[in-house]
Amino acid sequence: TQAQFNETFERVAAEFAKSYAQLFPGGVAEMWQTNPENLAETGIEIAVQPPGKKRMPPMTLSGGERAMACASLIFALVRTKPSPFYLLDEIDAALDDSNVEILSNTLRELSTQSQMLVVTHNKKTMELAERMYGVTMAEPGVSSVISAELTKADEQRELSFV
Amino acid sequence: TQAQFNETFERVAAEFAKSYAQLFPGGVAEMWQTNPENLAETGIEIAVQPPGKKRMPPMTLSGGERAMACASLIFALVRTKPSPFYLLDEIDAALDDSNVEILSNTLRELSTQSQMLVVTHNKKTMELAERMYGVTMAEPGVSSVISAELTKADEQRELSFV
Amino acid sequence: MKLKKIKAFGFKTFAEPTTLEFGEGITAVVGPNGSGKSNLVDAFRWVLGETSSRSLRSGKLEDVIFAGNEKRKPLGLAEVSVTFDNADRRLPIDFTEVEITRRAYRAGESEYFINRSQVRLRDIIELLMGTGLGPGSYSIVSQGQIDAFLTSKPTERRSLFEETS
Amino acid sequence: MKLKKIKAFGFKTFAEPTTLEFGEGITAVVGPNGSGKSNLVDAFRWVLGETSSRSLRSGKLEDVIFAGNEKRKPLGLAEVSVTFDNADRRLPIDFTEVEITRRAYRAGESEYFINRSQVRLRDIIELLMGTGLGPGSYSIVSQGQIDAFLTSKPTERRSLFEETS
Ligand SMILES: Nc1ncnc2c1ncn2[C@@H]1O[C@H](COP(=O)(O)OP(=O)(O)OP(=O)(O)O)[C@@H](O)[C@H]1O
Ligand SMILES: Nc1ncnc2c1ncn2[C@@H]1O[C@H](COP(=O)(O)OP(=O)(O)OP(=O)(O)O)[C@@H](O)[C@H]1O
Ligand SMILES: [Mg+2]
Ligand SMILES: [Mg+2]
Repeated sequence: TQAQFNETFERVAAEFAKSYAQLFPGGVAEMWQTNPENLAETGIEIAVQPPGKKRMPPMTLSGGERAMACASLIFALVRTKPSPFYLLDEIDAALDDSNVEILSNTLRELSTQSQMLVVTHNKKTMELAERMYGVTMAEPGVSSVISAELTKADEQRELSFV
Repeated sequence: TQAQFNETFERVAAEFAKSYAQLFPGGVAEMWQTNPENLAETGIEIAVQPPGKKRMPPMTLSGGERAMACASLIFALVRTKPSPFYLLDEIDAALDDSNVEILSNTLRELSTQSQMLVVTHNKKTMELAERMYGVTMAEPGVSSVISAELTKADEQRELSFV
Repeated sequence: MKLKKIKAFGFKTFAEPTTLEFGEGITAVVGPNGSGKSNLVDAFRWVLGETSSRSLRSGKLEDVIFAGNEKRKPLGLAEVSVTFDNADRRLPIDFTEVEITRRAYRAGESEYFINRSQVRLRDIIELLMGTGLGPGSYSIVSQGQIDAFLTSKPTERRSLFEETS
Repeated sequence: MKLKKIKAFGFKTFAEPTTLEFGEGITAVVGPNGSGKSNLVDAFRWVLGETSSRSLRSGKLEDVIFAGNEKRKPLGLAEVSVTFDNADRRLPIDFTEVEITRRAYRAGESEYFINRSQVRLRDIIELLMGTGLGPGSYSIVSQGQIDAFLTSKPTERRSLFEETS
């Protein structure tokens, strides 16, 4: 229903703005409906302004900036409409080391209430995990999965097969 | 003209198949026109079969497999219709360490005849470079560029600002 | 509601029966390009009722069945089962453990099961409604899709959002 | 034909005059997210005659002019110059060194120059024809576009290929 959609939307939008500002102090992110009275025709506009920069159309944002803005939106959804688990496939691909760190810290915090499956090539993201599965193709075309409890001693060895 | 297009196409398609098979021994890549008689209506079909795997539609290929197949196509174009320089923006983003190595070796080989500007976050890709420019934002919103001749002694220090 | 495990056999590159178990917190999945990590994500989408060939990176239904390799012949069947701990009854069904299974044969349609009883696709969708799971769920972010919301048009964003709420 | 250097001033985040020099082989460009690396690639596209707002990641023409930040006001002009060594006369023009410049003012259209003489956009396009440079050139691969050829439809691939040959 229209009222329900608008109410959910407002809560998520508020949390989105809060999430982004927390991750990027001085930064501003906003989301609004173009036509809140008309559910059939409304669109969702979004504006992101990284700290110290001018507000520009989203298409001008860099790959890493877009990924972090969208990650903030996911975090907002996790906080307002939590799902029991999340599958995140290489969401860190475009990030520099500093943003990987920021993302990791938030994933760690949210993982206390939701389970997360994170596909990654990034060593720092791997360090977050309680457990790790290695997917390899000893035989071409056939996946084989090895499990690894990620202990400090093992870490070097686990990371060597990637 | 139709004949010219077809002739160029055939040369590039042959080089593409050769390139891919060289990078991935046992792998097969092919490119063909759906309608070579009719330039206005023809499309280009492409099929890539990584070593030991079954030939599958391109949409089933993984992110890294697609990137390497397209890199092979670029290499084929470099060898058939060379351009004086190439600008490659984060083409290594989806690659695992082994594919970054394969890509690097080919870029090094091609860079003897063409200049290349490579934007990257990947330390191994950086090691390829004769020179490096660091783009930073000491003042938010304003790019500032520092140049760095990449020497072995410097390498640690250069990589620390990324 | 907690995810306990997933089992895949005959689905894409899972030519051998493959089981992954999950616990609290973060599970990392790593490995070389093309090894099957995103195929595992596709298995989750598929067993939870996804039918969009674009989301499954698969041309037609039977493309999710293991197509063989140089040594092995294609398989005739793909099956994925996902098991949840439902002690909190977040899934509206009176079972402490809930196993959702999807099976596809080459010549046929998909078959769906809840705790080994055959059901229809709409029963799966209905079961998952309100949990934030199921087709179009924002809780599964495919490779390359992290910035989809930002790069879409305003009306496309609205449909993405609707599937969430 | 060899690329010698590029100078950008007032283009996107290049609020200060910025020059990069090139030599043989590989030049790496590195730095944090959002610092301006892809903007540098856009500067190359722009000065070589690109007009597609999608390729330039820019809504309208004046969006490529530095929009200011918290401390600085917007600039009124963007200018990019790229300089080539043309000893081999691969560019069909009788100069050993060729500098292509593009300038845009907020209220106006773009202006183009070859070695400081004003020309029209079509003169730039004609000059570059046959070198594999210019709008749509395959020699510039934008961020996220490496697999564009593979993920496009067959007819889209054809137009991508045509711009190459
Ligand atoms: N039905 C099928 N039968 C056999 N192989 C298949 C089938 N469907 C997909 N594949 C293969 O699975 C491979 C892709 O696997 P996947 O996308 O999971 O890789 P990945 O581990 O995510 O790699 P990356 O790190 O590059 O993203 C492709 O080589 C594809 O051809
Ligand atoms: N006309 C302009 N004026 C001021 N800032 C601009 C202008 N156009 C783009 N920008 C800003 O430039 C930034 C993007 O820069 P760019 O895409 O070059 O980053 P990048 O270094 O490639 O980062 P990444 O590693 O994430 O890809 C955005 O913050 C955007 O708002
Ligand atoms: Mg993948
Ligand atoms: Mg970039």
